[in-house]
Amino acid sequence: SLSQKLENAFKNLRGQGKLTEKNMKEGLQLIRMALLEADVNYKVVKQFIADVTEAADGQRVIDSIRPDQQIVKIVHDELVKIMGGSNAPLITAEKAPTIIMLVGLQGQGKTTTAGKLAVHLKKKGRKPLLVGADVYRPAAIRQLEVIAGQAGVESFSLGEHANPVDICVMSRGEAQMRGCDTIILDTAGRLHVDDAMMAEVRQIQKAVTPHEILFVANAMTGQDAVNSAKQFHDNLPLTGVILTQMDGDARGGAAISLIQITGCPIKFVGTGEKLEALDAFHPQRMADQILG
Amino acid sequence: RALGGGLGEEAFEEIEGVLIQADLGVDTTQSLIAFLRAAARLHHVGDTETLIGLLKEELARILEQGDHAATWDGGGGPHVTLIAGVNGSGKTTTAGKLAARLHREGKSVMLGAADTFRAAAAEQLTVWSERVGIPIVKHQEGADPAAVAFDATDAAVSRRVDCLLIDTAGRLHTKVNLMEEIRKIRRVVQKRIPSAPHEVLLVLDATTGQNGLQQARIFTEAIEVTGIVLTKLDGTAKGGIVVAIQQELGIPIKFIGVGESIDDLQPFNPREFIEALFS
Ligand SMILES: Nc1nc2c(ncn2[C@@H]2O[C@H](COP(=O)(O)OP(=O)(O)OP(=O)(O)O)[C@@H](O)[C@H]2O)c(=O)[nH]1
Ligand SMILES: Nc1nc2c(ncn2[C@@H]2O[C@H](COP(=O)(O)OP(=O)(O)OP(=O)(O)O)[C@@H](O)[C@H]2O)c(=O)[nH]1
Ligand SMILES: [Mg+2]
Ligand SMILES: [Mg+2]
Repeated sequence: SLSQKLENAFKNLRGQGKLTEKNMKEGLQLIRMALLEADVNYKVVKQFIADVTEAADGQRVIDSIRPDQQIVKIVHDELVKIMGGSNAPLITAEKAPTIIMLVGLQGQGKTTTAGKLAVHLKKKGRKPLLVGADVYRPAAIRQLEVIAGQAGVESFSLGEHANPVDICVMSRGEAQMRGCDTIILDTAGRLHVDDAMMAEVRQIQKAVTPHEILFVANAMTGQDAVNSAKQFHDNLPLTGVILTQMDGDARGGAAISLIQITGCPIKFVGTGEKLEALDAFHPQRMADQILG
Repeated sequence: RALGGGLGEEAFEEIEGVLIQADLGVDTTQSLIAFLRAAARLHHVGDTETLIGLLKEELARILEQGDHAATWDGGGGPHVTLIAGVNGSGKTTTAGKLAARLHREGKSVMLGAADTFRAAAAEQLTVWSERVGIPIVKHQEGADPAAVAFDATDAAVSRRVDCLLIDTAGRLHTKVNLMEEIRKIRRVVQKRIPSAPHEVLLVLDATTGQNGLQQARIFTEAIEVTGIVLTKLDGTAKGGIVVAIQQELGIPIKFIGVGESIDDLQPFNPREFIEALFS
């Protein structure tokens, strides 16, 4: 394990007085490898190790704890600092309906997460409307209808021959008619390099100005997380990230990239396929998981 | 220190960055860099371009191992392909594209909708079966997936179909009960046709990082994966984890997914894949 390897690397630090770039070199290399194995972005790791070196350099070797534990604590605390708040709440509009929009690459869990958010909000006494704006994927609108039924909430769409922008615009009148105070827009998965599809989400955003725009990404995403996050961030005023499939064993280093590039907090994590499987994000636990 | 001519440590660092950012992973990257250092000394390499050329050759040597060509011979009966992988990787879409490809090649094809769990899963595959114009075997949502797999295999035999493609539900390799379910699906198919499944495809999303190797390990141990379909290569992710999968497990990539339309499935071409790593 990382802690065993670090213990070995640092056992000759005792009695050296203070941590220096030189005597930390081997240990920091191990940490660098651990972060890369955890899918933290290559450039992010480079900067991170430089920051940790600076934070640790010159620190007294504390005799009461092992040097490797001291370094791990510095790294762990730096990770937690990057990942920020653990209680970033969903935005609620002053005047209903609150509009939440889910965006992201193909197959990351948007439609399922839309259902989970509906369940979450219903438990809090809200009345959500699930809106099927994916007209491309076969049976996507049907999928959302089934999920709405399972969640016990309302759903709306104009069908797969309609324009997604029109569906989203019309959903406001629909929500008002049905007394729904929250609209959850499920959009189609799209590539950040697909200009037409990125233009479509920009159009939807301009047409209905959602209060919350959540980027949905899979916890097992690798180095590419920085690329997709950057394009979505540049095209839309993102307000949060949802990290799905956290019930797997991916280390989840993509979380660092997503937070740093979008400048947004991770508001929820998906922890299963059932609609109840939506949990709060815990930076401390995530830091442990990334370090392995 | 320079290795002669213009080759310095930065050349190796630059290559390391390219490989890591292509998701090849730390271990694979380190062994490739070690190989390159030795090769550079041996061949007195003096420039980065030649160094990268050596790297591409080594990657080609790794990726060209094994049998990339999918063969569709069921030895007298239907050829059965089982399609598996984690959630959202592109299994159902791949099943549809593969069905279309085989149909275009003049084969009689049937689809089996063994995902009985996820909302509208059977409806999604049904749209694909209609696009291709082929029969589909499906049950009610909530039915036993192994029963669907068995019925589809049975139907393929009695209707003398050339190729049966069985789509299964997404499942995380960490879920013991779901891995047992896919084992059972494989068993019942084999029960109906002893030589089946003839192909077991693991569908892997190119955006997946190091976890892809663990997925391949667990799925192979459970259902003997014979090939990888690497999807979503039309994005910016490089899918480099397949190099580690080839090296460690000897599983070849058979197809790549390059889009969401019916024609967006291509046979794997190692040279093109390697060029794309460096583009
Ligand atoms: N294990 C697990 N599976 C999840 C989670 N969230 C979603 N899924 C599964 O991931 C798969 C993809 O989910 P979808 O909701 O269809 O994803 P999507 O982003 O809407 O897909 P597209 O609309 O095609 O882009 C489904 O099998 C879901 O059940 C999660 O937190 N854990
Ligand atoms: N851009 C792109 N999208 C793809 C590709 N393959 C599949 N997709 C998309 O990825 C999403 C998920 O595809 P599915 O076929 O539903 O994935 P799945 O593995 O069957 O999902 P589950 O059954 O829920 O586990 C859909 O939006 C597909 O259109 C590909 O090669 N390129
Ligand atoms: Mg969807
Ligand atoms: Mg599917």
